[in-house]
Amino acid sequence: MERKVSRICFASEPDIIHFLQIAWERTLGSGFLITLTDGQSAWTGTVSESEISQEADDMAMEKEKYVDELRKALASGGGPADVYKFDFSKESCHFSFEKTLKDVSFRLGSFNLEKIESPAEVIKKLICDCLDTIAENQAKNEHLQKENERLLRDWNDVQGRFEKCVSAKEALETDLYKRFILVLNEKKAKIRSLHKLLNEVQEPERNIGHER
Amino acid sequence: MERKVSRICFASEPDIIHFLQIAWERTLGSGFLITLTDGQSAWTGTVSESEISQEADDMAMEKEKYVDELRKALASGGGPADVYKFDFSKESCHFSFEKTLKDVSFRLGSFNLEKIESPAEVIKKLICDCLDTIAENQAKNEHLQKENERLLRDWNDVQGRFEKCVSAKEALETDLYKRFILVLNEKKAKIRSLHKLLNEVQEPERNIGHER
Amino acid sequence: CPSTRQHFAREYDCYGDSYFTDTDLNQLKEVFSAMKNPG
Repeated sequence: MERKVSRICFASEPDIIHFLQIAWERTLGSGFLITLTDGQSAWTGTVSESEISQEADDMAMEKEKYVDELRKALASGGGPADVYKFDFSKESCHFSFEKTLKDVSFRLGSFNLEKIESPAEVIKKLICDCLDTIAENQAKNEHLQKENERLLRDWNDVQGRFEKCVSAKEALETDLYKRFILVLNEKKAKIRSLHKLLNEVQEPERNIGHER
Repeated sequence: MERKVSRICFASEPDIIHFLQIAWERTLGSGFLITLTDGQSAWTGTVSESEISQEADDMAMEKEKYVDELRKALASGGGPADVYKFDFSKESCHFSFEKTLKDVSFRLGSFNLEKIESPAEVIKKLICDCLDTIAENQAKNEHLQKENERLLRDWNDVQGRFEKCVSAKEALETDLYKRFILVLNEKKAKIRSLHKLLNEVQEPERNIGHER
Repeated sequence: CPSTRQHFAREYDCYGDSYFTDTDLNQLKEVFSAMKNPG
């Protein structure tokens, strides 16, 4: 089950922090549980998939888009303070929220909640959920840190091998040319000596020819 | 300020979860604040550096070692369930904890707490601290995730360049040998033709020599 | 013996490469690998 706790303030009590927990199984759009607490009292409610669809229809909004708005408003830490506004009546247990866009506010949704008889248990559950999230994040953090160190080691390793390959390539070229030059010069020396021999052999013949 | 919230149970009420928050400035050994809550009531207390030193002395334990034990017991999520035991008397507001080692339990420390008049604020503060920790961890995780993606991209980049260098080195060797062979064989053809010419020139001379 | 030495000196250079027979990849690699570290 996915859970998200946000800090929110109500328009009617802007200095008092409340906590809103949304919990859902598969997707937010398939329905969710709401828990609201001020640290002393607690209220809960359920929003079904059909209620979400109905709300989207009433607003002439595509369901997916509406669910995205719900996520931003209720399950993203309360959203930017000046975008989403919340209100709650402790008398009627009616929770509502709206979105403000370019100074125009429009109602985004509302639910009826029920007051919990034993709020301490709900509050404890909420704190436990927070601690579980902290533990999960820390485990993920440690895993990512190890991955990070491994990737850095791998990068250093392959960078080292790349630099060695570049040096080896340069050294290979130099070395092969050196060897080639030595062998080639042997052939040139042989050609020079054969030319010389040929000249020596052909010289007397030219002299004989001249004499004749 | 460093903060740590743990879930603990008391020996006198093993099925009831309580939350213990420890907060300290520089180091745990320089003193810390304790907050205890059952989701409904809350108690706080302060432990000073001198009290910690005194406790360590009483136990004939090095202060560093004692602080380490405090960290494991109070600021590590409650520690393994069978190692650290906690107890709290709501009447006397006396909090104590002990360590069990090989079936032997010994007292690790105890503090006097004070009951809070308005527990809701303390509970809200504790939940806020949890949410802050969650947000910090998530930001850290996102940063590590980005770092990992960057390192992976860099690794792929260098690995690609390394593979290209290996191929280029092999291609260079092949290419150089081809060129060397062509040039050398040209020289050998020249040597063969000069040698043949020399033989042809030297042959009549040898015949003349034989006739003489 | 001297005559063998003379024969090889006529046929091969001091690195073992033939003056007369065309070389190929394997032979040239063999010649290069037998050469001491060229200065």
